[in-house]
Amino acid sequence: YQTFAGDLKWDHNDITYRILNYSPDMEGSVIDDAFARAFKVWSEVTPLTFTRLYDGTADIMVSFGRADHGDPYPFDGKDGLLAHAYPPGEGVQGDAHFDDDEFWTLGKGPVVKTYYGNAEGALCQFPFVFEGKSYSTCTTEGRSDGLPWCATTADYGRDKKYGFCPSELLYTFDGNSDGAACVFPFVFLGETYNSCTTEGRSDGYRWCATTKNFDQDKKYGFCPNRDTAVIGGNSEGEPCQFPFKFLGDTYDSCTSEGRGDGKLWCATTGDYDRDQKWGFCPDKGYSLFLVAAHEFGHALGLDHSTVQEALMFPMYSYVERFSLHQDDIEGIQYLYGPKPGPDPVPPTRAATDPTPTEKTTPRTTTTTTPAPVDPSLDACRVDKFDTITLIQQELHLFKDGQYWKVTQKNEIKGPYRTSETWPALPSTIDSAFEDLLTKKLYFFSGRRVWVYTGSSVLGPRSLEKLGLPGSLERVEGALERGKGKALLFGGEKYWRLDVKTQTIDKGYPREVDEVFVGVPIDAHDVFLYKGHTYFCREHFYWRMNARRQVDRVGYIKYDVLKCP
Amino acid sequence: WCLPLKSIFVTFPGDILKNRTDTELADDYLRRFGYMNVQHRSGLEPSMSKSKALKMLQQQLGLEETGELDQPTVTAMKQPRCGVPDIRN
Repeated sequence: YQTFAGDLKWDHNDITYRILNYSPDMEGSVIDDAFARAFKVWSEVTPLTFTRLYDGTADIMVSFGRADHGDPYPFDGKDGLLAHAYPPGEGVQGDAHFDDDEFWTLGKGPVVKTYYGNAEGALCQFPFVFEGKSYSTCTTEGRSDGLPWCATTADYGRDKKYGFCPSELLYTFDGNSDGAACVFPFVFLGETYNSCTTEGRSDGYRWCATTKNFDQDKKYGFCPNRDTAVIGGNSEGEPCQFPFKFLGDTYDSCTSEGRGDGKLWCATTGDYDRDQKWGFCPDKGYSLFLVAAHEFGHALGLDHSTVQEALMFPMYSYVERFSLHQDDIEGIQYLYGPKPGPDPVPPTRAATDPTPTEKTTPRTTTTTTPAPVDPSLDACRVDKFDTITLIQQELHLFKDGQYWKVTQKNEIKGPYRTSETWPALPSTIDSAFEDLLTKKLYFFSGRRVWVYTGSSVLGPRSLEKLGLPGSLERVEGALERGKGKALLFGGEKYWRLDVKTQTIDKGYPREVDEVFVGVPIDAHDVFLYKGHTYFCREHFYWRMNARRQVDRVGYIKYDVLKCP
Repeated sequence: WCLPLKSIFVTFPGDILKNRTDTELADDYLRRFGYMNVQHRSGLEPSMSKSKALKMLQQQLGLEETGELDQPTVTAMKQPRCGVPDIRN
């Protein structure tokens, strides 16, 4: 690793950041989440904390821009330069800029979040089948209002789950219209427009008026890109037009003809030779999370590493299951030191419990329901829990050394300190389950497992002791299956644990997608709740019934926690 | 139909990335990411400095240090990357 000359670093650990604008490629909450996760990469290994500001000047100002975007280092169109950031300091120092001529995704193609419909904001499932035809993009088929939609499960006919895809007919972002939809036609400088336009702007962003007359009302917003929109060129945001003519030939799909760099492009009108309107075809895109984590490394004081596997290596490469390389950890800890251990336990409950009558109550170490840490810490504000599991018929949601409980009356209680209830556990729990026969609790963190029986603990033991492979980095989810069996999920596989013998049954591992069809194979949490199996990715869940059919996709926050 | 297609390259309007030769690409890359600047400051001959710069780049990227603009180096230069210079002067 390398640091900048003079070991530039922040002189405080409570770093602030502000997101100044958004890319049209992904919905705002998905971008917010990618940035938050990118900061977490660094806060997990240092004493640094990151707080988001919504106005004013933050230490790290995050923005998207194209080509000349206001600093001396212009971007270069699609591919090539993806982003840059400045080392810590005042003014532009510490800021991170992302090239919006890139196609920003989570690294595996368009991320299309739905609106309205009946899928409660779930992501589109591509491909999906509608009336016997397979669709790999949003479609307006079956609708007369021109609104693009998609199914959120693989078979619309079977599941009837759908939502509307991002389009200017649904909403705008940034601007001054609070997300209102475009109004067509609208008037701008006396001209009438029937679609989003880049007229009047030098940065290439497409916009529209949200009333019928911009000149009069001055209300506007930026148009989200449809999933079929081209990237860059001179038609950003427009869909490909097939077939199109190019140098006299007709093309029914994207082509690299005419280009020396092999990139696929298409025309956005039927005749390129006549109209010269074109753009690059959508591809897998670049993971905003990975690029942001790299740039934030610069913003914290790390220069480029020469270790190819390190996050701070200058070249982009997509990794499915990211973990920070030791070189990056050593670099950032050289500047800021390691993350301190668990918070010290206060000498009495008085320090954490505001109830006056309990101030003199001696602290007991045997309690299984300690006083809440800080009731203002709201489970509804947590985007992604470390793990969720059912213990004594109550859902337990773990996050960063704390946990909340959802009672059988659907009340959220907590947070409680994990270390007060289960002192041997580390702050991050990957998965957990309760063996209903013995009432033992199994907790997994990294490559270690702890078994609690009441207040006594066995472990930590390595995963290999259970017969799990050495290559398994963590157990992402655990399902109690009754009769002394539990399923342990990791990567794209799962194993069946015989809880009595503490060994893995023969015939395992098995592939997740062979048995649990229709759920994300990269789920980071799997748990049982009210007879259903939940597979979580980010703040979404896929719910599977006893017949192993996905019968619902939704938000943990709203559907399970009943957050307002 | 089995005759090789003769591709015609066109200039696309609004395309920031122009069709550049590998040498043009390398010159721009070495300058942009700090490799050439360092060499200029040492006062070496330009031809010498480019070879040295290429070696520095190849070392940084874990490539064979030939000092030549070989194919692996050109390929590496075409990879998507962060815009922060590798070498600061």
